[in-house]
Amino acid sequence: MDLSAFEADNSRSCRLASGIPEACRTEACCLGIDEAGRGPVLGPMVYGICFCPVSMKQRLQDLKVADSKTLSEEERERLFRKLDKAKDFVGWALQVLSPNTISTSMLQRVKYNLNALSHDAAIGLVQYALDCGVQLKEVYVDTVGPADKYQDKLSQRFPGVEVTVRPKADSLFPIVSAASICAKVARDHAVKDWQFVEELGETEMQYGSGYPNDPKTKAWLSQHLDPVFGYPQLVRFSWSTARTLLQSKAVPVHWDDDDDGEGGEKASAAKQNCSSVLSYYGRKKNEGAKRLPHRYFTERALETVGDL
Amino acid sequence: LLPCEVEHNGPARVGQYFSPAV
Amino acid sequence: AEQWVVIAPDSVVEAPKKAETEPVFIRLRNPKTDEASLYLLSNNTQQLYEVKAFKEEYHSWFIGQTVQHDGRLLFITPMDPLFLVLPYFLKAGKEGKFQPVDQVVVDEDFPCCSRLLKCPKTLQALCHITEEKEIGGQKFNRYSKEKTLEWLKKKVDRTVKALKSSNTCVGGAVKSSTFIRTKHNSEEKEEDYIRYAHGLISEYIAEDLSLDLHKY
Repeated sequence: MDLSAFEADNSRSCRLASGIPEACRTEACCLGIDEAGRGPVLGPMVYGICFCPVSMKQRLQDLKVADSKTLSEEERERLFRKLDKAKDFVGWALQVLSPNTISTSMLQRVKYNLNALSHDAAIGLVQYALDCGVQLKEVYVDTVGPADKYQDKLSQRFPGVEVTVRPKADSLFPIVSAASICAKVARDHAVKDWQFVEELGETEMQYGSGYPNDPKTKAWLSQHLDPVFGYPQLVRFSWSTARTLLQSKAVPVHWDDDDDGEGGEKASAAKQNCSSVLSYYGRKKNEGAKRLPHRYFTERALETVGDL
Repeated sequence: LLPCEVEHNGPARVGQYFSPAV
Repeated sequence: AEQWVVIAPDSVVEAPKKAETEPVFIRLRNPKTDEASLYLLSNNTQQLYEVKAFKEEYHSWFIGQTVQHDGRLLFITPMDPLFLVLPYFLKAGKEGKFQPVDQVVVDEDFPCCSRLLKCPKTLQALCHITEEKEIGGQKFNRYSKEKTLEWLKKKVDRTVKALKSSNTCVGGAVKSSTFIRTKHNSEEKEEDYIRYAHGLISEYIAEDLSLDLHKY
């Protein structure tokens, strides 16, 4: 699988796709959607679609792409090669969501959470297939959030397409399983061949499963935490695992908008420091107050230095 | 000049993590 | 921290001829606040500079391969040493006596103040704020309010010129300092400039003198 488009800048998200089989442009097709790498604290999340003519579902089943979750990395690789060779009737496309995109989306001021990100990735891929001329009739997808709401959303978005949202769709529908293999293989490659834009020298890539509760992953996170800069972009710094480690082991960093929208101690302290409106009326006592600096200096944030 | 306050004085791997651009 | 980020004139950092003539930071009595403030004497005490800091919240520096918590940017600018010497003459002037200058410029809390007298400009300029007598080859000085006010007025006039040429907003309206008008703002009157300049000069003198200058 050629991930060079993603590797060129792995801080950004990227779409990769196979060619479109001619049969998919002329016959009614089914399309499966699945994801890989939702839970890990490292690496991208990949959304994948796989599509083929409805009439060729049996051929797909014969490729034995089912039960992808039970497969080893090598077995998935082998099945992907099978799918890739079946390019006369199977097409695929992937949306690789970089860990940086996931983190910044989740942390930006107007929050863009993981479910919304997932929905949009899936919708984007389906639209891509339609735009490429795939004659889409059926879409099968695993649940992301409440199944009925997701099904309604997709059905409204793609009228005329029969949408089926089911938990564990990858074990029910071979086309979803095929999508799952594409997504997982892409994620495996992306992580194994990760190019660190941070010049860290030889970086140990033995991070275990990448899941937050894996001791090997936790050890890797501890070893690769820079006290000032935090983590390399491989890490999803919006994950609570990463944030907790940063809070305990990295140096404190304060931003102008630290209190915005987060309530908490500083906001309530600020409220306590507010003067009563009544204090602005009435005669003020002569407090022997210090002479205020001239506005020339205050407007320019300049002040006298007492000591270095 | 950074738009944040870093509570630290000392070495930092600026060249490795920080890529200035005009 | 052992380093700071500073903008300073070349004259400050010009290589000194001897180690003992390197520029030095000193703490002296601020003529406005009476508290300690930081100043700098250039190599061989040729010139006095004041130290101001650009300071906003939430700043730090990357300097090479280090991070510096202190996010201030220091500005070092030349300053007339007479402003720092004047408070001592004001105080001594209450006695009404002529005194040698090295007996006037004395401060228990800031013994470095005597170094101001080594600045060539200081002794040359004393005549602007004092009356002078010479007896037996020795000079004696006594504070003169009239001379001081005249000297301060010249400072205000120069400041007005500088404000105009730098297009500084001195009017009552609030305007961003980065906002540049294409047309000259005719609403800013001469009085606004003088008021503003008086305020700036008052940053370097005691309150009573500032009030006297305002009347003058």
